[in-house]
Amino acid sequence: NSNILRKFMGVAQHHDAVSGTEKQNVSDDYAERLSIGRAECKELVSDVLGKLVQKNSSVPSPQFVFCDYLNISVCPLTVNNKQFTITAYNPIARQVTTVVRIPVTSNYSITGPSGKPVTTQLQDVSEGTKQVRRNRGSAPKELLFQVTLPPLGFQTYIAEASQGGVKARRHSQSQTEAFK
Amino acid sequence: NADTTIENQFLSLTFDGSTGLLKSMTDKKSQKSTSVRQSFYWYTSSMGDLKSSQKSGAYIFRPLIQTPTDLFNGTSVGLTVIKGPVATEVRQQFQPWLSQVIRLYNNREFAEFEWTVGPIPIKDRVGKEIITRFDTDLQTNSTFYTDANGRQILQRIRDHRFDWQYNNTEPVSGNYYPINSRAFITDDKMQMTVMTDRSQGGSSMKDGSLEIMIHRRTLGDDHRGVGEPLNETGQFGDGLIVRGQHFVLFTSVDKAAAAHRLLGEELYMAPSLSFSQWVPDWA
Repeated sequence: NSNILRKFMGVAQHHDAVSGTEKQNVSDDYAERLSIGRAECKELVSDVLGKLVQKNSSVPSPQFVFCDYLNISVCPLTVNNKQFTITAYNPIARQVTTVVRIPVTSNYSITGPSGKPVTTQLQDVSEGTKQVRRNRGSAPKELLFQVTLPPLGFQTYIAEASQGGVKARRHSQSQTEAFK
Repeated sequence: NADTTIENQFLSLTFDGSTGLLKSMTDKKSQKSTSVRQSFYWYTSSMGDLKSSQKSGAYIFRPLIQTPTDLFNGTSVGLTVIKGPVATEVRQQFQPWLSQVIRLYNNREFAEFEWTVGPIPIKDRVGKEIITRFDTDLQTNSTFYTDANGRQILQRIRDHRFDWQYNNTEPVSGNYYPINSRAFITDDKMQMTVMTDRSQGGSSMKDGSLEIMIHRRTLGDDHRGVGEPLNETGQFGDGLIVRGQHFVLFTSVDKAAAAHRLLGEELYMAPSLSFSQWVPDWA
């Protein structure tokens, strides 16, 4: 089913889909098709990434998940686990540095690809985010850190929940100044 | 009531101490500043008038009144500032259904404006078309620029067409153009470029100003074929909430093209994130 997203993207090239001038039930149908195609595509990318990151072929390759609602700080995997990895793939043919923002419930330390700790910023999610995500989750905080990605490649960062001690000191808690 | 300034290596943004609105923007490399008032406004969707029965809808943007209403409540947007080692952000609340976060990241040239809009209230039975607008003191001489499918940047001149004599019957929507990835205004020295995360429409209705439509909810069918108003009610039945981002560059004119071309590529092909519970042995 690896070409299913391509088929549905093809359907969505109709001029009404591009401009948003379709009827609501047609819009819902486009959304459903794209969602199905995207789910298939995510599975495929997860398989590929799992094979690429695997260092030892005798153990099963890991499964990767994608969080569709990261823009509203919703990601069950990062909220419900004390330890997880973040893999960022860069599709551009030059090095890219960007900031990753993940929803969390407490403080985490992030270890970069070189094994060194990465500077992070832990802050409360905005009121706008709390309002917009409604029943999709309740992570009260988000963790920000910078990632540097190679051209057409990926890097894996490791997150571990830290509870005081050395790991907690690596973090810089953000300062909030409420003016009004 | 003191003004608040946030900055990184490239930009400095100042917010008005009493209103909390963006007040000025400085390019730290050239040390050039511009006053900027950024706020949100709404146009009333036309349901037809004596001049024409044309309604505003999915195909047609036709405001009833040519001056948009400010969504700033007139007192304060309740500015909250968060400073950290990775990013500095300010949070603004314009209406119960309209908020914005403005971020400056370390070593990134742009300011990120993340707006969350909706559900657009329609209890008053009035369709609304929401815009964000940047009003600067750049001397733009009726000229602004938008891109065509992210490729060629086209010059637009207010109330003017290059190919025919323009009879302006719709003062606002007649000056609206598609923005697929970026729009900018410029004078001889400085340029303000707004990169979008999706295709939108926009214009410059007065010199130094750039407006972009970010959300619409209309109550009439525009009779162009769709047969229904543009009034999606969404999962919860009360209307859609949209969240999107504008990436704003303020640079000298000679640096502007390189800045928006590189950023445009990064936005179009953004890194994809995936997560796993697996933690490798070599960790």
